[in-house]
Amino acid sequence: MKLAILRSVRS
Amino acid sequence: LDTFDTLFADRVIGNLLNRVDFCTACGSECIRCRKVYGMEPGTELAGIVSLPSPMPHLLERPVEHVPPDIPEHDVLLAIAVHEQVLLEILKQAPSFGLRAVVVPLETPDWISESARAQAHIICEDLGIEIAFPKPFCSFRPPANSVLGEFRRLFHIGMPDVSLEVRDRTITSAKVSVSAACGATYCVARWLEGRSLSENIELEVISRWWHSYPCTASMERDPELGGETPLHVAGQAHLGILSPWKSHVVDEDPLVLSPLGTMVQRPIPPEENRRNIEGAMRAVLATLETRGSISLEDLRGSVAFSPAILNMALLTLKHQGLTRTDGMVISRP
Repeated sequence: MKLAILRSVRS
Repeated sequence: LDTFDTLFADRVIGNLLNRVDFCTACGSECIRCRKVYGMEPGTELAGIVSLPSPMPHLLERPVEHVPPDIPEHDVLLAIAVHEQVLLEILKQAPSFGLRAVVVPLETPDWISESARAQAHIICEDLGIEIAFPKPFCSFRPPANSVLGEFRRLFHIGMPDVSLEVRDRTITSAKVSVSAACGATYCVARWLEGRSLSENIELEVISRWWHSYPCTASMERDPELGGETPLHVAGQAHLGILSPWKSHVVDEDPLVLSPLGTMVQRPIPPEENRRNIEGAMRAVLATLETRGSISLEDLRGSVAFSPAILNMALLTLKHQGLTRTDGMVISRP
């Protein structure tokens, strides 16, 4: 099972 | 501009990858308790896709903000991202092979109610499972679902710890599922060797879960029956003991009062101080914006019980931070 993580990073 | 939480995702990623120096909760007492755990065979972190923060509150063309580098994957874990971009990605889900989505809400405002409704519709049309656990450690989907398989294989969601007990002493505490931030490993480590006869709810579970620390929101939420996500996370960890101490998890919010009516279950004493401090902050914040306020208006504008609010007001007055004139509260 493949997991992708979507997140926010401070730009 | 909206800013988005970036820390929780870092904790979840650190926990999933089980980096050696990831957890520092026990300081010099670290026994590298996490080294016996690892990723299951057949599981893979296909990619970490980042959106910038802050971003404009309203995007005119959200599709233009979908990152080009999204890899093929079965499950998407979307942590505190812009909801319009998330919806666009969900619409494109078939091109990634997506089968299930988890959108954890450590704070109620990580996604709006309307976006949640839209996400449900998109996913239903595409045959994709979606969950919005609030907080993440309340995530316990049916075992035979894709989401259930995800919780089991990646070991994150509502905590599940197998305890071995001999003569009422916990001889082993093995984590099957941890809170996504990793707190459950720390709690389990300190449960080993302790007796079920001790107050391990407070001395071990609450203590280590709190000091890890849990970062779930302290905002009361009607969807949680007026509880805070933080409280729900704490209950999820106390549930580790439920096979052994069946009274620990009591989810019925109403109890029979001595007068024969059903009333809200009283708040456990150890939470009172925290709630009073929260109410004090809320009162000061209110006075910041409006100078003075009547007790009646204050009761309507902050979500604390009258008893907690009264204690907060007395404490504030005692500390000289507020002044009361009849029923009107103001700054000194």
